[in-house]
Amino acid sequence: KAKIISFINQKGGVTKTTSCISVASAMARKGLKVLVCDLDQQCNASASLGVLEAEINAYSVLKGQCDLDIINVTDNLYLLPASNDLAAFDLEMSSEPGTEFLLKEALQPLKQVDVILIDCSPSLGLLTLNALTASDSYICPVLPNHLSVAGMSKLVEIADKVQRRLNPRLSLLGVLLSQFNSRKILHQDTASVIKAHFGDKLFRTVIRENISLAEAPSSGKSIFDYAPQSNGAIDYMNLTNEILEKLLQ
Amino acid sequence: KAKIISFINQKGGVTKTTSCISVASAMARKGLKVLVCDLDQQCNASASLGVLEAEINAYSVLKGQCDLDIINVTDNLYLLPASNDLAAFDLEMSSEPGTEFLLKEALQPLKQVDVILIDCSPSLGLLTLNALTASDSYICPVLPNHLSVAGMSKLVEIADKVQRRLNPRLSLLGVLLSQFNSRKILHQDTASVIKAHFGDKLFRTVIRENISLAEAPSSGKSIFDYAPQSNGAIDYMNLTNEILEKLLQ
Ligand SMILES: Nc1ncnc2c1ncn2[C@@H]1O[C@H](COP(=O)(O)OP(=O)(O)OP(=O)(O)O)[C@@H](O)[C@H]1O
Ligand SMILES: Nc1ncnc2c1ncn2[C@@H]1O[C@H](COP(=O)(O)OP(=O)(O)OP(=O)(O)O)[C@@H](O)[C@H]1O
Ligand SMILES: [Mg+2]
Ligand SMILES: [Mg+2]
Repeated sequence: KAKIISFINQKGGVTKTTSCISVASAMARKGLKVLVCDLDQQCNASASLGVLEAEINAYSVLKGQCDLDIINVTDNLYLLPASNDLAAFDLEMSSEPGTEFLLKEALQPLKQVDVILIDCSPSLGLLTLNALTASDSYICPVLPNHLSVAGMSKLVEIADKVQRRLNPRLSLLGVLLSQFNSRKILHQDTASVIKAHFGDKLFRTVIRENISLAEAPSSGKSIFDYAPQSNGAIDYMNLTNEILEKLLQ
Repeated sequence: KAKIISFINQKGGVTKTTSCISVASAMARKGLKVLVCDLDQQCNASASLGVLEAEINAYSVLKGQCDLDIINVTDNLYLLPASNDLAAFDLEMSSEPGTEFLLKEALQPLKQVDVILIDCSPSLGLLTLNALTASDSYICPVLPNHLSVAGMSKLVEIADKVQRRLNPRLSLLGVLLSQFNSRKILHQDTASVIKAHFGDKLFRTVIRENISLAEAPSSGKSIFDYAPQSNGAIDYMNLTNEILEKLLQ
């Protein structure tokens, strides 16, 4: 059975998508079979992996309009693409009994992958609840500034409710400090606030500010193919090693 | 009657909140009476203006639980704070007839302000539709990278539908390029793509990358009080001048 990890933070622009596809690419290079599940109506993860429109997508699968079928993007890397239609999911499915379990149910039959990484939209709505309910653990990327840190307690509060009521195995895999620049005092200060609050839940690996990570998505390539020597590639490979260490404990 | 402008982009982290409160502060310093209306459940605009919890907030007003009452934050600057409860708004109000008009209705009785600036969450849901329906115009902040630019056509498509069906006076006031660093090739490239697509809808003023803007929110001060000589203060004052120019045409 595949290990399922969600990248979640209702704060926007904190590198959920960048982290999800970079870790997926690193795992695929290590020989693991990885599925990226794009639950964000913006379709950023799908576009970054070079897939724009697909008939079989997270919306049509969750709505039961078609059976799950995944796209083989590159060696060992698969994608269940998003669709703009996901914007309607919360309203359409709010009265469906056990609506938080739809993703878990949809991913159940999947046999051919080792890990499933879920990219979420900047929200704590029904789709994100589906991700938390289907996941073994979640990763919370955060930028080293006050507005990013402000909402984290709300996320942990919601995740704890999901763990209590819907998914007893759910745990916080870690908080990931991203776009970090050690020369900026604000970044140092905020990092120590997060460290004091989350302790060893804060990943040792920090993702440094690195323009290659912002450039890679338009090439349709992972950071490892686009700029293999970059800080981005080094940091995300270190992070992936740290994630695999935690998963194997 | 107050001029109403919304800061909207479903892409996360593109400086909607920073732009909304910085322009509001600049307008207040020029002697205009300005209301910041925080429609984001994250409450970032409210927190940046030093207000955490308030009984009379955007949620309780929209739900008709209490009459509109605004907080006087500093000279000429007022706030209708957000609340975490806004997260439930879309589901709770989806079957209310004319639900997109609730904000317009709630702001109608306001007599004592000249301008209302609305901060939105990273979404195109019901609250954002309320903002578009209540507004004379909207501003779309964007970062100079591919993932930020990708969703802009969807935003314009939704705004056009609101203009056709719910609010004939709605127009795009401008696209704002933010966190711009002229030394980065990606930023120059993306800026020319946006310029080619939006023409003179792109504000002449560009907001440069400036750490003071990320530091200011924790001080509860505007950029003009926190770092008056900073690039952030200069750029947002120039932007405000450009906005006022457009409003007076
Ligand atoms: N380490 C980094 N250094 C510099 N830029 C980065 C880095 N990581 C990501 N970026 C850029 O920052 C922007 C925000 O990242 P991303 O879109 O992954 O965040 P997100 O949390 O998925 O956003 P949303 O909330 O909209 O889903 C992207 O344009 C990305 O290219
Ligand atoms: N010009 C700038 N230079 C550097 N940092 C900035 C600048 N403008 C804003 N920031 C920082 O970037 C982060 C994102 O900005 P902000 O929170 O205003 O975006 P947003 O679009 O409101 O995000 P959300 O989608 O979560 O509502 C904030 O932490 C802010 O402090
Ligand atoms: Mg994303
Ligand atoms: Mg915001």
